[in-house]
Amino acid sequence: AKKKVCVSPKYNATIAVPGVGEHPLQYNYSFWYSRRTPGRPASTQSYESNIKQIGSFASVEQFWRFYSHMIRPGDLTGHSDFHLFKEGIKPMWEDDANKLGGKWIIRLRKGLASRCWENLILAMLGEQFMVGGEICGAVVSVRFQEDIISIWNKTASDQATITRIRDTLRRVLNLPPNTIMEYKTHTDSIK
Amino acid sequence: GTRIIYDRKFLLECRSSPLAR
Repeated sequence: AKKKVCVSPKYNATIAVPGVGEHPLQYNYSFWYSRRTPGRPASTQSYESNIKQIGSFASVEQFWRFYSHMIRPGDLTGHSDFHLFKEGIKPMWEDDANKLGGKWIIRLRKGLASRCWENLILAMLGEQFMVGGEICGAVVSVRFQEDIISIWNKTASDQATITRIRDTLRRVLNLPPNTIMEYKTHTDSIK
Repeated sequence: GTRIIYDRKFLLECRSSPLAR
């Protein structure tokens, strides 16, 4: 009898692995990019279809190979976002890893996004937050008058984790002392 | 368990490695 070979989508997926001589990261990550079409409603479906995965990496060197070729957030125009999430987590509230979570949001005056984004993602990739597996990913959102960076975590009810993320953000971003930081749960954002 | 921690300075140094190009 002929045997049918089933390829599950799970096994078909490409998982990034560190190359020989490269420095592995604690987690694999994926870069995503999204750009909102002006005038379109931001429904879940249009959000998902607007978001494009750029690629995944597993080592420090692979990260730089992506990042060095990417446009800096400060040079983006229009309503655009870069997302850097752990491989397997979609940068959406609806993802299982995110649905009970929340995010720290920092609004930045124009001109600061590129430097802050780089410092944020280097801290995340280097495991500087020290909150176990709580971090899901980070986003930089380029808007008309200001830019926004955010870092998402799994458990919005975990006060110790949220405090630790905030303190690490203050340290690694070297923000002006009057910078306002706001924590939002994703269930609040949906409302 | 053990976690792989890198500081900013080390990550930036890796950028100039031939493997990062």
